[in-house]
Amino acid sequence: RARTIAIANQKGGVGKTTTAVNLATALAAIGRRVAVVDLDPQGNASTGLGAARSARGVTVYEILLGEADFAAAAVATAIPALSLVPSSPDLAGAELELSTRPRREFLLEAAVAGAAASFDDVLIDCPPSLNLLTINALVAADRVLVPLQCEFYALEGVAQLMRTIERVQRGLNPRLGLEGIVLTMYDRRNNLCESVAADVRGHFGSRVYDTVIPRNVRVSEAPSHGLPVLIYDHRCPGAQAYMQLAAELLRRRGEG
Amino acid sequence: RARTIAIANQKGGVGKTTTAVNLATALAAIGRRVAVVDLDPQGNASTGLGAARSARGVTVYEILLGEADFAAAAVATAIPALSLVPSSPDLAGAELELSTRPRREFLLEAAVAGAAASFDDVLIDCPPSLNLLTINALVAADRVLVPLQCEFYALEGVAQLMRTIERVQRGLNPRLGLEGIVLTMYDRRNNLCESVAADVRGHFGSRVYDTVIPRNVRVSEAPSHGLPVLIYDHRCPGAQAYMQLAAELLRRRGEG
Ligand SMILES: Nc1ncnc2c1ncn2[C@@H]1O[C@H](COP(=O)(O)OP(=O)(O)OP(=O)(O)O)[C@@H](O)[C@H]1O
Ligand SMILES: Nc1ncnc2c1ncn2[C@@H]1O[C@H](COP(=O)(O)OP(=O)(O)OP(=O)(O)O)[C@@H](O)[C@H]1O
Ligand SMILES: [Mg+2]
Ligand SMILES: [Mg+2]
Repeated sequence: RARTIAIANQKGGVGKTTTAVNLATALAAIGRRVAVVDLDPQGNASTGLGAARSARGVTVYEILLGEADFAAAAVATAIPALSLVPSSPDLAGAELELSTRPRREFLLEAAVAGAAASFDDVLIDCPPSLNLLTINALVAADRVLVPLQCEFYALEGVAQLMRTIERVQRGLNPRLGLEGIVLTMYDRRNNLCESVAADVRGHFGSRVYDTVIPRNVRVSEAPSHGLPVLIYDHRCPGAQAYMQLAAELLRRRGEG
Repeated sequence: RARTIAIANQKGGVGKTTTAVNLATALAAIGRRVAVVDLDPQGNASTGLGAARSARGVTVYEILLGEADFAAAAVATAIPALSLVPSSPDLAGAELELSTRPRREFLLEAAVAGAAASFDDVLIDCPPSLNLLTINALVAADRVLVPLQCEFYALEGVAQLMRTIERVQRGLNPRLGLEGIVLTMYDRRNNLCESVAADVRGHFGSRVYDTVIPRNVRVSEAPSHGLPVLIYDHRCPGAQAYMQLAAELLRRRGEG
């Protein structure tokens, strides 16, 4: 089985897509064969990896319908050893459409199991919701990585997210574990950031990564060039932080 | 009928809740009787208006089920003339649960029609999705206000949002109009912001408010005190901008 990480948080705008795209790029740079699955109808991860909207042939939507397998949907990106299973706007209607299918929570899991032949790591970018798409990601995954913006509203949703993860662990996917919580858009000058970060570390302890992703404008510029920030400007603080995150992730697994 | 505005954008973290809470407060400060409907399972608008999670009795969920009317769910807030219809975590399952009901897109509309007796304005805070909850808000509303963060990924989703609005206008709610687009978290020092803002104004022209909401840390501190920023720190740039937004909104309607 490829190691599969769902990148999830129902709070919007906390850095899920940015983490999926850049952590995947860092893992590929270290020599692992990586695929990003864009499970968000917005399709931001697909854009961030340079896949133009018009060029998205077979997508994750066809995988959920059982009409295509992982290999058919995975396309190369400008980054060697990094592939993408692109999003589709049709995902917006998937909740209602797939809700009556048998084993509706396992539609992605079967396809991801088939990815092991060609990939070491699969990262799934989730939409900002705890809907059927995110549940499919949690069922298909071995681990959940939770990007957490250091803001008060973002803190509020963490308990609901942890309850959902526990529910999936108890029922649909007993092997699911928490990879960790990564603090994003961290601004040292902002007292609120410091106090939210202290709260989170106090509550979750070692489940919070040491690596913190700083707020860095180069990170938000990169997607407009269809590039991960690691390629757009590898010297900037954001790119450096994502490389450290990849190293810490592998270290925590005992592979660093 | 009370004037009903849906505050919607499927992109996460663009300032929907912050705009709903603070625009509502500014309208109440000018003397209008206002209600905020929190249609997001995260319940951030409820928290931002000081409604503790344990104190949320009858919620918008009971309204959607037809078990309660608007008046039964609306509770007072610390702000005179501003009421809240609180969220419920049960909204997370509402998509699947309500999808089989007849007239599933009109569940909120009937209740909002009953709000006119007590309110001049109703503002609906939407979740980061184009799901059945957001569709219910677009059907219940007269106008849609679109908060737009000046970031590349946020720009990407606007076309999809406009298509959804047009589809609702053609079918479910012909009276729905675009109130306007408001630029949020604007940082003058950030070139990306300037170029995204120029793009948006070039494309949408006068549908973009003159008032721009600046990035201002006091805005993100206010929710941790359960207060709108207009009350937390009425002199700060964020609070001033939301007051100007309310004035511009009324001026555009010919009521200013
Ligand atoms: N470290 C950072 N520094 C500066 N900007 C950032 C950083 N991380 C993300 N951003 C920007 O913040 C915005 C939100 O990030 P992103 O889109 O990755 O979040 P998300 O959780 O995937 O959002 P959604 O909930 O809509 O899927 C984007 O415009 C992104 O470019
Ligand atoms: N003008 C501003 N200046 C600084 N911070 C802001 C501003 N507006 C909003 N924020 C902060 O940015 C974050 C995102 O804003 P908010 O939660 O209102 O967005 P949203 O669109 O409602 O998010 P979601 O998609 O999760 O519902 C919040 O932590 C909020 O406090
Ligand atoms: Mg995203
Ligand atoms: Mg919100």
